[in-house]
Amino acid sequence: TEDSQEKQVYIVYMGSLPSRVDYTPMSHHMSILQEITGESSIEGRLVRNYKRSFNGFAARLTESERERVAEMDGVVSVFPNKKLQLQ
Amino acid sequence: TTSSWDFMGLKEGKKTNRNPTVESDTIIGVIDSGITPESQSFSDKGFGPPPEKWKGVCSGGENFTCNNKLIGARDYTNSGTRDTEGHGTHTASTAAGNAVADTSFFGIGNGTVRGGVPASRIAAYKACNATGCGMEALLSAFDDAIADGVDLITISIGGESAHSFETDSIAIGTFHAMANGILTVSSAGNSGPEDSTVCAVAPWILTVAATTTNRGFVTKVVLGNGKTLVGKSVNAFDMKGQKYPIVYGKSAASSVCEAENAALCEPECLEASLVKGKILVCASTKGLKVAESVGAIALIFKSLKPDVAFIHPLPASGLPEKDFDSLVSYIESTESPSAAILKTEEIFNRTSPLVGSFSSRGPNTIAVDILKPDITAPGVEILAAFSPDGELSQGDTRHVKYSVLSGTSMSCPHVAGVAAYVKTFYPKWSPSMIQSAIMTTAWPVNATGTGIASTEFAFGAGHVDPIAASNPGLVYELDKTDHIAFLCGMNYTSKILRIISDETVTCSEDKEISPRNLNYPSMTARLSVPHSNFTVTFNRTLTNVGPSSSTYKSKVVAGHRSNLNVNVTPSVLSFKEVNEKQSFRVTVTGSDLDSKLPSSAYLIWSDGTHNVRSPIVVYTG
Repeated sequence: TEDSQEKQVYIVYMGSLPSRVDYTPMSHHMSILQEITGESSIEGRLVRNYKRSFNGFAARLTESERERVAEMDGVVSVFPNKKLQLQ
Repeated sequence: TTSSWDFMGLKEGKKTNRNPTVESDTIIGVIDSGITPESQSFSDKGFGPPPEKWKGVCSGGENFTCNNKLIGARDYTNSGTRDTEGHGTHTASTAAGNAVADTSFFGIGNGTVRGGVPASRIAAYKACNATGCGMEALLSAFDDAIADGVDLITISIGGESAHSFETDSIAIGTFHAMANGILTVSSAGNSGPEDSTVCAVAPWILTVAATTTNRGFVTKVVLGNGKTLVGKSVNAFDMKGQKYPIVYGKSAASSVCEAENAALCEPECLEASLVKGKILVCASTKGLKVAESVGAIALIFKSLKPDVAFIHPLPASGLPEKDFDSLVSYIESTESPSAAILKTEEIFNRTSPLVGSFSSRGPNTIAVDILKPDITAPGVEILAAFSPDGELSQGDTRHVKYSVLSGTSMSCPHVAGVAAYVKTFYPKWSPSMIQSAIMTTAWPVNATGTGIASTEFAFGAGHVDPIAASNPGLVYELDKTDHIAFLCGMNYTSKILRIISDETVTCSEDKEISPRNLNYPSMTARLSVPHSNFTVTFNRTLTNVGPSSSTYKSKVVAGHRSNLNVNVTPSVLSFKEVNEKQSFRVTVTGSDLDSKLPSSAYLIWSDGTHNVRSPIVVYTG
């Protein structure tokens, strides 16, 4: 049933990059995605990593996956990717 | 741009005091629809290698080459950084384009086009294409721009309304830019003149409304009876003054439409045989899409935005309602009505600056005690570089290197250019110091209109003044800690704020962390219910960035619909050294606020040379 749910791109915002030296954002993002989706390969799920100036990622998630990510420690917000316009 | 910098007093060449070495070391990050690397506005003639601090790349895709002026390019649209819209080329050149002489749009607006800081470098981050700008792409652009080492970011992108900070990609990206010492300048939005439409509302963003300059464009319509109507458009088509028969849409209705729909020139509503070879007259802008398909040679339409001239794919002029009604009367009272549409003329706008009808208005719907927009700048009929691949208007087959655009997108890079200009004199200044310098030195805007469209909710602190901003005397400083305290006051939890800042945060219950007490260069209070009598206070601290020994006296002047009593304690601030800080409290009392319009006053700290001016706005509703 999880697979049949419609997926959309959500942005997972995780605040500042932790200053501890052993933190690797991409590994953390992938482990979150693997834990949430239960899939060992998250190809096709991960849209973007934010890892140079702040922490987070964008991924294709179902609504229930979105809810689970939002509950995780270290996650500030999860919100749908929308289109903005040139002004 | 060919006139707006002169309008603001930032003259060309030696007439303006500049710091060319630092200007050349300043990098402006432009998050937009890409850029046209071959444009003369971005030629690197006379430029040395990029500043050593630059950590970015040129990753613009095929057939895209950077140079010592355009030092960086990244793409988040999978189409390369080349600008096929024209928008990103326009905004980048407005902020930091080279001076290029004898530039015009088919002869219209001729002059030397230039950006605010022509010696500065540009890094282009393409996050938008014809379908818009994905929030995920925008965040990537911020993630890279901050790490690449840009000094300022300009972003002329937004939605139709504001989002809460934690779900707003621009608020998030700009927060981290601020935390890294980078000021972001953003457009206010184009959803005006309705209230509560401003979309960039965080206090760590410098939000810009759009106003006219003293140069305007008009397109005259000369009727067969000799009467001339003055319309708006950017019409480069020269019909040599010849008059052609005119036909009102409702007189050319096809058999499948009511006359009312034909009057609006709805699609499928016009009979081509009755329009062919004539000037079509439409009671809406819908005629712009159908005029050519039914054989019209030109178009006169009733304009929804009669204060702004747009480019159209055929000879056209947009009339305000009163003049349009006059035209219809002429048509209906004349057996063979005719008219000529003339080529666009430049006029001297005596009433400028006026806020564009499209420019989004406050109040701020997220942080209700922060005035937004912050400032206004030229954003109406701006001639700047364009992409030859871009479409000038829907269905337009012409291709140009310079074009005329209007929007808060156009005003935003003007303020980014000013911010860069200020930063050339004070390279170590924080984002908030630059923002304060720009806001407290703004020209008062003459709000002659009525309603919310002509209050501080339209223009913020006033119109940007580049020269005055480079010598503000005093500034209101803010750092990341202040913004975190502000977010505490916005009811974000300590736990969330610790993650956002990667610092220990303890939000206190103290009233002093009220958002109203953020050390912002404007002072705003929303009263939740209409009060017959009210008292609000604002705590502020000023930093001396002028002469070491100086004494400033406070003065309060009335704003619009001012029924505010303002008391400032202490009323005199004496500084003995540079960077010294002095605090004061503003107490505002009053009664019977207007339920729809804000009341305002201005606090001015003056030492006789510097006038440090802040709007005080109280509103309800």
